[in-house]
Amino acid sequence: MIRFEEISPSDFFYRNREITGFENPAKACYTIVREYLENSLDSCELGGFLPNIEIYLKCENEEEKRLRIKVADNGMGIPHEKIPYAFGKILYSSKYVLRQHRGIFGLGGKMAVLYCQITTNKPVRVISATPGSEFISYFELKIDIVRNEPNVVKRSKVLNQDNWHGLVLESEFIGDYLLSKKKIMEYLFQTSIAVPYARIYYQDFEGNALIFDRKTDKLPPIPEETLLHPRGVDLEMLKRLIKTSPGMPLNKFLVKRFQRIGNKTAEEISKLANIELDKIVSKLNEDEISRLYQIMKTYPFNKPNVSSLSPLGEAFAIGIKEAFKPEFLAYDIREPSSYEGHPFIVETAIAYGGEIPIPEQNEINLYRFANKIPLIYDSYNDVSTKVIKEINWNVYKINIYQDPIAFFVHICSTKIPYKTLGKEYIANQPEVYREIELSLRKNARVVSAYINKKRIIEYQKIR
Amino acid sequence: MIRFEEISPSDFFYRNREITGFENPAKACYTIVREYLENSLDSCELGGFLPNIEIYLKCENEEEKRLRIKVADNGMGIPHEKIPYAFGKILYSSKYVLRQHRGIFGLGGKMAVLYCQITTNKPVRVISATPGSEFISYFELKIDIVRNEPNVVKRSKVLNQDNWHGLVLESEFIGDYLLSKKKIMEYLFQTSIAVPYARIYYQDFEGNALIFDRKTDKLPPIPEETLLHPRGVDLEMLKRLIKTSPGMPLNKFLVKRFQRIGNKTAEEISKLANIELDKIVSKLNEDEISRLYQIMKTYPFNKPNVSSLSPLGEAFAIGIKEAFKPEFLAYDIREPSSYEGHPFIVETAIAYGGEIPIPEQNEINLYRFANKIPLIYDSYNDVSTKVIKEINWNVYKINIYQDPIAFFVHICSTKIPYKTLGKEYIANQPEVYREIELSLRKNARVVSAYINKKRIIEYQKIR
Ligand SMILES: Nc1ncnc2c1ncn2[C@@H]1O[C@H](COP(=O)(O)OP(=O)(O)OP(=O)(O)O)[C@@H](O)[C@H]1O
Ligand SMILES: Nc1ncnc2c1ncn2[C@@H]1O[C@H](COP(=O)(O)OP(=O)(O)OP(=O)(O)O)[C@@H](O)[C@H]1O
Ligand SMILES: [Mg+2]
Ligand SMILES: [Mg+2]
Repeated sequence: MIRFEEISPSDFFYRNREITGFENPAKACYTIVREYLENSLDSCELGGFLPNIEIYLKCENEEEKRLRIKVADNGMGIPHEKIPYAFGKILYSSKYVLRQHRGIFGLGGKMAVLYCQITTNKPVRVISATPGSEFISYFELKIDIVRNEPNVVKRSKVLNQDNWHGLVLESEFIGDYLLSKKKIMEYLFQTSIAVPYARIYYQDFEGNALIFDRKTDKLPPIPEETLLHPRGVDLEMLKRLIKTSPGMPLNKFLVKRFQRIGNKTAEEISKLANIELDKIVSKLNEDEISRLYQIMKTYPFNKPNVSSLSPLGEAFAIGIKEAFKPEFLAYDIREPSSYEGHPFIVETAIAYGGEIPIPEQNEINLYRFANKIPLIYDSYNDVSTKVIKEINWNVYKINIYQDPIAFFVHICSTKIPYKTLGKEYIANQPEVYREIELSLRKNARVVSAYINKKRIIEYQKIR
Repeated sequence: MIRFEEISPSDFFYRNREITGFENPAKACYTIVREYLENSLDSCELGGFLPNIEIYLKCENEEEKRLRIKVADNGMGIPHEKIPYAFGKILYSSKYVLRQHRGIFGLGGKMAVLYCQITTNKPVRVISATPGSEFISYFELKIDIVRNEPNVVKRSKVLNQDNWHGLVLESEFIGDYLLSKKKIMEYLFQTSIAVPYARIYYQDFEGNALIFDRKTDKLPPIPEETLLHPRGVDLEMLKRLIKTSPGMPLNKFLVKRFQRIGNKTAEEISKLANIELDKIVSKLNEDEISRLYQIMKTYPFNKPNVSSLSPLGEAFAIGIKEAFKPEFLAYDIREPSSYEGHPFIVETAIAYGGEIPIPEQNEINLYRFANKIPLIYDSYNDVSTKVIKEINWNVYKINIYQDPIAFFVHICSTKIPYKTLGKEYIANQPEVYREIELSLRKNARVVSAYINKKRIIEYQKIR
C-alpha cells in the first residue's frame, strides 16, 4: 500500500545515522570525540579565550563496550534557556552565519546525544556558564527523535562562586575504543598542529594521558561575520536577499547586501543588467532577476575581504616543522577566492626529507585540514587527493609514492564544501580544486629546485 | 554576536547540497538522471508494471550549459493532491516503510527540483496519472526552500482519454554533460544488468540513443512491507514500538511487532528479561526496557523472512554472462541476515577470463549494486572494496590487480547503509561486511579451483 509520510529532521538522521559518522561502534567513538572537541574549540576561539580543554574517556562496562566521555572547556558556554535546543533540536545552531567556524551543520552535538541515548538509554549531562554569569546551568537531556524537540530530564541552577565560564558535557555510549584509538590520537596530534594556542589534555581508561601544551599565548583575531561575496551567488540566495530588503533600490541593495560592491561597481552592474539604479528590488520581475544573476556569475569583482576567515598562517609552517622536522619545507598561502559567494583561503605546504617517511604502499603522505579541523578518514576521494594525483609530478622530478615527501593542505572558508555529514572529506568543488592546484604547484617548484640542487651537489661530490 | 537559529530541512540541504550529490555541474547532471530513473523504476516495480522508461536530455543553451531533461514512465503515478509534496517537500516520501525500494531518504526528487530552480529559475513540470484515473494531473512546481513547502506555479487536470498511467517529469538545469556522459552511460548499462525486465530508452543531444530492451517478461514478485527483525533493534525503535502499542501485554507485543517471534520465543525472552509475559509494555520502566533491549541484542532469533526483499537471483548471473562473456563465473546468494532490525541479503559473483579485462593500474574490477541500483562513484571507501582488500588472495592464488578477474556484489535490504546522501557508496557496517566476505570467499574457492585446474592442464600440455 502506498503511504505518504513526512518525517522530522531528527527522525531522518536517526534512521540514516551512517551518513553522519556513526556507521559502527568504532567510528561512533571517534565521531563523538571529534564533535565535542570541535564545539569546545569554536566556543573558546569565538569568545576570545585561549582554549583549555580536557577530555576524559572511561570504560563503564568492558563486555558491553559501554564508555563514558567527559569534555570540559573554558569557552563561552551557552545561555540557560538555549541549552536544551543546542543539544536537543537538530538543525539548531549559532553557526548558521557567514563566518569561519568548525561547526556548520547544526547536527554534530545532537547526533552524539542521539547516539548515546539509543545505545544506553542515558541522558547527556550539560553543565555550563556564560562569562560573567551569576549561576551555573545544569541539565540532563534527551531528544524526542520523532518530534525533533529536546526532552529535559533534569534542570537546575547553582551559584557560580568562582566566576567560571565554559561548558562540561558528559555522556555514555556503546563504542569500540580499541579500533578507534589510533585515529583519535592522530586526530588530537594533528589538532595540536592546527591550534598551537590551545592546551588540550586527553586521558583514556587504558592509562594513556596526552598533554598538548600551548606553544603560543597569541590567539588569532576572532573571525567576524561578513556579507556574501557577489561572485557566483545562486538564484535562491539572490531572491532571499531581495526578500529581506523591502523598499531598497538596486544600488543600495548591491552595496549593502554584498561585500566588495561600491557605488561605481553597482553602476556598472546596473548598466550590464539593463536595470535602473533606483529600481526597487522587490519589484524586479523574474527576467530582471535572472539577468542580474547572470551578470554576477561572471563580473570581475575584487577578491573577498578576509575578516570572516582565520587562516593558519605562519603557525602552520612552524607546527609542521616541529612535528615532522623536515629537511626542507615550502609553504604557500593563496589570495582569498570565493565559490557560490563564500570567501575561502587555501594554504599548502610540501615537506621533504628529515623525519618525513617514505609513504606506505600505493599511498601519499597527505595531511588535510579544513577550518582547522584535521581530516583523518577517507582521503582517497578528497579534492586534495584528486589534485595531487592529477598533477604530472615528472615535471618536478618528484615521485610522490616513493620520495620522503608530505603534502599539507588547509582550506578555510565561511562554508567548507564537505562531501559527507561526518566531515570526512571535501567535495570536488571546482574553484577550491583550482586554488589547491595552483598553491601546490607553486610549492612543488620550490621543493623541486631544492631537491635537484641537492642531487647535483651530491653527484658532484661522487665525481 | 552569538545568534541561535533553527533552519528547515530544505534550507539545510540547499546550503549543503554537495552532501546530496550536487557538488559540481557534472555530478549534478549524473545525479538528476539517477534520481529520476530510480523513482521511475521503483514506481513501475511496486505497481506491478513491466517498466517502460524514456529519458531525453536536450541542450537549451550550449554556452550556459543549460540542459533540459525529460523522464517518462508507465508506473503508478502520484495522486493529484500528493504531487506538490512529493516534489516540493523535503523529507516527504512513500518509501519510509520497511520494504526494499531504491528510494529511502525522501530527498532525491526534491533535490533535483531545488537544483533546477536555483540554477535556472524554472519550475519543474510534472504530468501524472494513477492507474484507472479518469484525469491526468499537470503541475508546475517550485520549492519554498526557507519553509520547506511546495510552491505550485500551475496546476490543472485533463481528461485521461487513453487510460494512461505513469509520470512524466521535465526540468531545466545547469549541468556539464561532457564530463558526466561516460558515467551516465555506465550507470544505464549496469542498470540494464540489474533490471532485465525493464525497457529503458535514453537519448541525448549529441545524437546518441541507447536502447536497453527487455530480456524477460517476468517481473519479480513485488516486495511486501514487513516487521522489524528483533535482532539488534535499538532502544529508540523499541520505545517507539512500545508507544504505538498501548495496552498490549509483553507476549502480544513481541509477537505482533516483530517478525520471527512466536509464543514460545516470547516466553523465553520474558524469562531471560525477567519480565512478566502479561505485563503491559507501556508500563515497563526504564530498567525493564533496557533489559529487553540487551536480550534482543544477543538472542539467537531465526533468520529474517524475505517477503520484503527482492534479490537479483539467477538474473544476476545471466546478466553478467551476457554483458561480460567470462570464461568462468561463480555466483553465490547468502541466507538472509539482518542489522539493526533490517533484513538484508548479499549476493556476489566472481567472473574470470573471457571479456573480463585486466584491471587498470592499482584498481580492482568491482561492480557494486544496492537494491538494484548500480553504484558508479567512490568505490574506494565502499564496504565491498574494504572486504576485497582485506582478504589474503594468495590463499586462492588469485592476483586481484593483475588477473582478468571481476567482482560483483549486490546488497538488498529494507535499508541500505549508505555512507552518503548521494548514494555513492556503502558504509562499513559490520554485519554487511561479514556477509560480503563469506559470500566472496565461497566464490573465490570455486574460481580458484577452476583457475588452478586450468593451469595444471596447461602445464601438462607444455610438458
Ligand atoms: N562546548 C560548547 N560551548 C559553547 N557552545 C556550544 C558548545 N557545544 C555546542 N555549543 C552550541 O550548540 C550549538 C549546536 O552544536 P552542534 O555541534 O550540534 O552544531 P554546530 O557545532 O553548530 O554544527 P556542526 O553540526 O557542524 O557541529 C552550537 O552551534 C553552539 O552554539
Ligand atoms: N516517477 C514516479 N512515479 C511515482 N511516484 C514517484 C515518482 N517519482 C517520485 N515519486 C514519489 O515521490 C516520492 C518522493 O520522491 P523522492 O525521490 O524525493 O524520494 P524517495 O524516492 O522516496 O527517496 P530518495 O531520496 O532515496 O530517492 C517518492 O517516495 C514517490 O512516492
Ligand atoms: Mg558542532
Ligand atoms: Mg527517489
